[in-house]
Amino acid sequence: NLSDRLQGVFKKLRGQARLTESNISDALREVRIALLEADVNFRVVKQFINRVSERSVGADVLKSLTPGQQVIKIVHQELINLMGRTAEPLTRAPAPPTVYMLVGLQGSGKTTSCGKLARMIAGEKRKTLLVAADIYRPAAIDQLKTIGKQVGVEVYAPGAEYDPVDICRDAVSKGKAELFDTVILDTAGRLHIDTALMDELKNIRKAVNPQEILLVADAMTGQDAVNIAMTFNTDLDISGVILTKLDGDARGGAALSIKSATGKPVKLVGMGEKLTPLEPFHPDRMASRILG
Amino acid sequence: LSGHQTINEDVLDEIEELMILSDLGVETTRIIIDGLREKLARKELHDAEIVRNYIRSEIERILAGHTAQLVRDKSVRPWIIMIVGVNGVGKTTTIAKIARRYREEGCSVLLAAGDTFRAGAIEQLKEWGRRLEVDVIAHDEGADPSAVAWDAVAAAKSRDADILIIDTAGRLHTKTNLMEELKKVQRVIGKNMTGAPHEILLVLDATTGQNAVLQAREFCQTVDVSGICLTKLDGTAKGGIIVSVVQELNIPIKLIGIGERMDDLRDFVAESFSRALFD
Ligand SMILES: Nc1nc2c(ncn2[C@@H]2O[C@H](COP(=O)(O)OP(=O)(O)OP(=O)(O)O)[C@@H](O)[C@H]2O)c(=O)[nH]1
Ligand SMILES: Nc1nc2c(ncn2[C@@H]2O[C@H](COP(=O)(O)OP(=O)(O)OP(=O)(O)O)[C@@H](O)[C@H]2O)c(=O)[nH]1
Ligand SMILES: [Mg+2]
Ligand SMILES: [Mg+2]
Repeated sequence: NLSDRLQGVFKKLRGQARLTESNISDALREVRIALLEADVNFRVVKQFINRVSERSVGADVLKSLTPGQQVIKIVHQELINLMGRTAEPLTRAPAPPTVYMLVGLQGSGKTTSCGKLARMIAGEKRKTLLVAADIYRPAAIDQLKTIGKQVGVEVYAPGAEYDPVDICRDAVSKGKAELFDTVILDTAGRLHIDTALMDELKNIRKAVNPQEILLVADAMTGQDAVNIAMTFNTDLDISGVILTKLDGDARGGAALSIKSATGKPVKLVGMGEKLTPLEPFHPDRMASRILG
Repeated sequence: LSGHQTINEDVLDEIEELMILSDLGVETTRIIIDGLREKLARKELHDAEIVRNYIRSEIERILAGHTAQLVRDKSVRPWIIMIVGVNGVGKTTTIAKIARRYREEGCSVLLAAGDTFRAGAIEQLKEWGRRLEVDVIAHDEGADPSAVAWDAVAAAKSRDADILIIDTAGRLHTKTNLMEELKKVQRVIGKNMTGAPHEILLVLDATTGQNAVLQAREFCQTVDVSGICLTKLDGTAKGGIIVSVVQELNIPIKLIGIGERMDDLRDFVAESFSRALFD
C-alpha cells in the first residue's frame, strides 16, 4: 500500500530533518500513482500534487515521524481539506414540503437511495412522499412502489403516460395540500450529454424549486466522473452528491474528482442494497480509503 | 496531439493524460509509454501523428487478440446463457438486447427472472418479455434463484426452446455469500443439463474505473465467465479499463451496449474501439 511504498522511498533519506524538493519528488510520484489507481481524475491529481508539493517543501519533519510519514500526513490533511473537513447535512426548506430531487446516470443507485432517504426521514416522524418520475425504464414505477411499501412511505405514481415535469409539479402540490414534510423525486437515469433529458431535469427544477438537487454517483466511477459531475452541476447547480455502492472495494477517487471539479460536497453515502439509512459522509475515512 | 508536432516530453505527457483519462490505467499506460520511449530512442517514430497511430495499433492488437463473437452451437438445445455482474451495470437490459438479436434470427427464446431479490426486478424482465414476445420463467420475489434456474432449464427443454437466457441479481464481488449463491446457480444449471450454462457473460459498465479489474477477477474465480459485454459506451466514458481486464483475465470481449433500447447492442470490434479511445 501507499505507506509501505513511501517508507521505501524515504528509506534512503534517513535522518533528514526537512523535506526538500528532491527528496519529496519520488514520494509525490508514489502518491500520484496511488491517486490515479484510486480513479481520481488525471487533472485533479495534477493540481492536488502541486498543492501538496508547495505545502511540503521546507516543511519540518516532526520528531515522531519519518519523512515518508510526514508526506502522508500532509497528503491526508490536504485530501480532507479538499473534500470538506466535516460532513454537510441535508438542508430543509423554510416552509414545507422540503423537496429533494435525485439525479444521475443510469444504474447509479437513485431509486434505491430514494428509498433509503425516505426511510431516514419518515423515521424522524416526518411525513414523506416518494414520487415516481421515471416513466421510461421498464417497471421503474413498480420498483419504487415496492420500495415505498418496504419503507412504509406513500408513493405518488400517476403512471408512465404522464410527463415527468407534470408528475413532479403535481406531487409537490399534493405535498403542500396534504401537509407532507418532505417530497422525494426519483428521476430516470440519463446521460449528461442527452440534452433533451437534461432539459427535462431543468424543467422539473423550474417547476418545483427543490431544496436539494442531489447527484447520485457510483463510487466505482472512473475518470469520467468529472465530465458527469460538471455537466450536471452546470445544468442544475446541484446542492450535493450521494455516493453509492461504497460497501464494495472501489477506492472511490470519484468523490475527490467530483468535489474538486464542482465544489459540491458529498453529503451521504450508500452502503448496501438493503433499504437501510444512507450514512453521513466522513471525509477522513474517504481520504484513507482513496489513498489505499 | 497536433499532426506533425515533434516528439518531446510535453507530447509524451499529453499522450499519458489521454490514456489515463480513457481509464486505461496506470500500469497499461506505463507499459505503452515505455514501448514508445524505446521506439523514440531508436528514431522509429518521428511525429505526433505516427505516435498516435502506434498507440492505437498497439491497443487494437491487444484487443483483437481477445475478441470473440457471441456464437452458439446450434446442435445444442437449449443453448443456455447466464448473465452476471455487479449492481446496475446493465445485465437485465443486455438480456433483452441479446434476446432481441436471437428473435431476429428466428430463434425461440426463453428468459429466466433469476433476480429474486431486488424490488421490481422480476417485473422489469417480464416487461421486456412482453415487448419481445418471449416467455419469462419466474417465481415470486424472495424465491431461491437456483430454483428459478432449475425450473427455467426444465421449461426450456420441455418447450424445445433454442435459447435460454438467465438473469441474476446484481452483486458486489466482495460479498462472499452472494458470490457463493452465484456459484450454486451455475452448478444447478449444470445439474439439469450437462455442460450448461454454455455461455456466462460478465457485464461491465464503461464508466467504471479500475474496480472493473477487481470485479472481473472475482467473477472469473467464482463462475466460468466466457465473455464480456461492455455497456454504456454511448456515454463519454471510453471504457479503456477493458484492456487490462482482457489481458489479465484472458477472457474475450464479445459485445458492447450503446444505449437503452433493445437494438442497442453491437459486436465488439477492436479497430473501432481503439480508434474511439482517443477521439
Ligand atoms: N451494493 C450496493 N448496491 C446498491 C447501492 N445502491 C444501489 N444499489 C444497487 O444498484 C442497482 C441499481 O440501483 P437503482 O436504484 O435501480 O439505480 P438507479 O440509479 O435508480 O437506476 P436507473 O433508474 O436505471 O438509472 C440495484 O441493484 C441496487 O440494489 C449501494 O449503496 N450498495
Ligand atoms: N445509456 C445506456 N444505459 C444503459 C445501457 N445498458 C443498460 N442501461 C441502463 O442502465 C440502467 C440499469 O440497467 P439494468 O439492466 O437494470 O442493470 P442491471 O445490471 O440488471 O441492474 P441490477 O439488476 O439492479 O444489478 C437502466 O436504466 C438501463 O436502461 C447502455 O448500454 N447504455
Ligand atoms: Mg431508478
Ligand atoms: Mg437486473
